[in-house]
Amino acid sequence: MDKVQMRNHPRRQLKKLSEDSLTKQPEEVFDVLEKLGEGSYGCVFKAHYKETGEIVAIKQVPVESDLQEIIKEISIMQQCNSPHVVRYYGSYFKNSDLWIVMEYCGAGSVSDIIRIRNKTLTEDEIATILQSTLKGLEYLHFMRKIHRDIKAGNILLNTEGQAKLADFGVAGQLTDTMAKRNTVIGTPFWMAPEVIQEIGYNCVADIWSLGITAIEMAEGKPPYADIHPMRAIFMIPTNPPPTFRNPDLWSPDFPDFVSQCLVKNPENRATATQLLQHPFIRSAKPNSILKALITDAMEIKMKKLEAEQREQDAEDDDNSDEDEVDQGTMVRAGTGDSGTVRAAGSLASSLSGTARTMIEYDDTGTMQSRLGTMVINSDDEDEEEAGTMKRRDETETMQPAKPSFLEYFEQKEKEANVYNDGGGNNADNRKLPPDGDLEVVSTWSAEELRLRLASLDPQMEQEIEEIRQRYQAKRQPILDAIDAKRRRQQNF
Amino acid sequence: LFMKELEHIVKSYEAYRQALLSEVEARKQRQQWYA
Repeated sequence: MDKVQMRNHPRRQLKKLSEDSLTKQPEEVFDVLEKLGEGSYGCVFKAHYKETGEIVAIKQVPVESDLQEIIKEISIMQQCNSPHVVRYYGSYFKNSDLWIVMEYCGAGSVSDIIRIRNKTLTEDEIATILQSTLKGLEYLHFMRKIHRDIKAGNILLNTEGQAKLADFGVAGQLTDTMAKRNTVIGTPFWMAPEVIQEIGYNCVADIWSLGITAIEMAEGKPPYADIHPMRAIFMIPTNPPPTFRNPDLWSPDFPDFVSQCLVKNPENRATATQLLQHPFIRSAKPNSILKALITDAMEIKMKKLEAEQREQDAEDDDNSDEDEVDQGTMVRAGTGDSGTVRAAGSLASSLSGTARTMIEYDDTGTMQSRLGTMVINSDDEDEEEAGTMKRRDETETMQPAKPSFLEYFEQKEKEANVYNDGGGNNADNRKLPPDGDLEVVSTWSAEELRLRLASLDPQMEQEIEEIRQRYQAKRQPILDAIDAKRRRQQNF
Repeated sequence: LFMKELEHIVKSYEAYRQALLSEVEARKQRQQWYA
């Protein structure tokens, strides 16, 4: 295997925060500028590091969230020293939040760029981004670390067009005694077949996700994005590897590259080092070709913000007129006091500059935009020994926010309930035919068939939720016992 | 175990979905034939 080159950034760059900075209160050290993104983990802000004038990203995570996961994320970022991995500078505790200070990537995530321009990427742009991403993966895999959530939303670009791996919230470390992992982790559409099948996986699981990401960049969404994520999970290991919808649109090297990533048997899948030698990557153009793309995305973002600001100002003026008319000399409340969520919402939909893609709910978004990262089974070896499967969710202690794919399930369930209430659907319609007797469908009226088809997905989701809760109830006492044991060991 | 149960549920629903869709399709074809 070729030696991994430790590539150094040519420009001077912030390495870590000074000792002095770390002893002060964070608001003395940074000017927090604007919100870049928001997710189940908390919020990310752009901030100005007063000591050096540099711009950083600050992730604010409530301390009552899963600290183990946050510590793992920090630890992995701390161990990495690559221009292709987002850098970690330091952390602070502030009230009930942990502030994680990281490298700022001004152009946001690849996924955000695609969405904000409403355009997929060209083959040249994709090759350049994939080249940087592969260098990041080569570095990570050389350190025996697996990212486990490679997708366009977790590849960030700085303003120079350099791609960097971000969001190590579910990343893992392979040790000498553990050649493979068995935890089911990732975001459903990007997950490799061997991860879903729980037959053990290693670093090349990230390569499968990279292949899916390549399709995502070219077509705007990953394969199976339009179907229910749970169905996708069962289709990925069963079906042949996905390909482009229209392979004729691309030069032969690109589909060939993707086909080398999307090899179902991980033993036959190419490594990051091998893929860096693929003709599609070797002929990639320099980062500077991404400048136009980045400038375009940043201009659109700026225009959107300005338009929203104008709208907000106009609304404030209208409110002010109303106040004057209705309430005479009454002092108009400022926007900050009005408690309107609109301004915050519009800011949240601006480009994400750091570790996670923003959550953006809109009519045009597919369910993909609501999907979070799935974590079944923990990495914790104690828990693995106990043979208990782990699926983190909102009911688990110290986990403040539920994954967004569960929110999607709940939303669908609510929609179904509204539908059922409005349509006079009865409880019977929420059941499968008894004993799998599917002949009965021929006796139903057309209207009944339509209703049953419409309520199929929510019913399935409800059943899935029920078994999830059942397993959670079984697992919780074991987890509590493990936790108590671990705490005793720590005290000792 | 969880994944096995999950798989069972999804497969049952898939079969059910197929049965419903086939029935809808069969009726559509019958209607077309009568028309």
